[in-house]
Amino acid sequence: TVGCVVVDSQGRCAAATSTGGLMNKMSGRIGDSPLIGAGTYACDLCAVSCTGEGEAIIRGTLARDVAAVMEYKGLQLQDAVDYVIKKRLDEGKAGMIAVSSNGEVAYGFNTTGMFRGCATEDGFMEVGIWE
Amino acid sequence: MGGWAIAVHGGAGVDPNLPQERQEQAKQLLTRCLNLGISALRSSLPAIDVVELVVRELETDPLFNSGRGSALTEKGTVEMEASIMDGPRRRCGAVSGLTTVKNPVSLARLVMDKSPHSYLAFSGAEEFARQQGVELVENEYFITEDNVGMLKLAKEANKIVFDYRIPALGLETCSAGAGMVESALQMNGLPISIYAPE
Repeated sequence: TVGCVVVDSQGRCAAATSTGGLMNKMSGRIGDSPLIGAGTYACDLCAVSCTGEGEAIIRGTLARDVAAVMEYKGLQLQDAVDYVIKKRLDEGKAGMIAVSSNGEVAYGFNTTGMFRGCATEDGFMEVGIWE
Repeated sequence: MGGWAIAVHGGAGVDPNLPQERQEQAKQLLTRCLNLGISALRSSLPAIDVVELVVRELETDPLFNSGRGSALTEKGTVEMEASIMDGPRRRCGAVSGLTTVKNPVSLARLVMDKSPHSYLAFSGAEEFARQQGVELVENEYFITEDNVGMLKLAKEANKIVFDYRIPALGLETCSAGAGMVESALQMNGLPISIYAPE
């Protein structure tokens, strides 16, 4: 699975996710990536793209929940990502990247590593795999 | 208001034994995609166009599980899916079950912009792709030797395995790497190991 989340200079957020799904999956199986609110979500607050155990991400409506805890619990982006990864996955394994409309970037995962990269206008840039 | 920001991912759940050169390849691809997005943002491209541009690049490179290099079904074929969402008015588009569309994320974008729906799948999505004139290729284009090897492993273990980037070494070494998770954990009443990450 691959994904990208962006907030532009006008504060507009967007997310996109694309995948081949699971190795050896049944034909016709649909995972989280195409499901809006599960693997992909964007609103006026943030944008989120998820990857990992599709069935767990779907059950946890993971991407929408990041926006929901920001909206209803007033959490900042990284706190919202950490909360959802910690509280919404049961024993599932997943990772996600996210941006907020005020130019923050965040990620979180409870798997062994996640291929990710992030950058902000003030010059921050990071590419990583492990914790 | 803050400035622009961007993040990309290439999947979660990495083989702990992934050799250094494969890790370097992954970091180079992530860096290339970040720079592609950054220059688009500096040219004031809107966020929705930037995410599509970057995911297309990731789909075209065979390194990660999407587009070319996608995981294989139990039949050894590729069935791809993608979605895209534009925050300001929460417009969205999604596709599933694609077998010939070179860049699934761009078809998802067309579902959002050019169809009255938000999700098209399988034969309907393929027909829409033909109508829209997007680039179509044979299913074989998406299949890589690495993934044929991974599928063989998965079938031998009769499992849906973690989508680890398998080490460049011989297959016999990656049986330790492929994440066959023997776990007592249950989810939805099934052993959690079948819910391998993508």
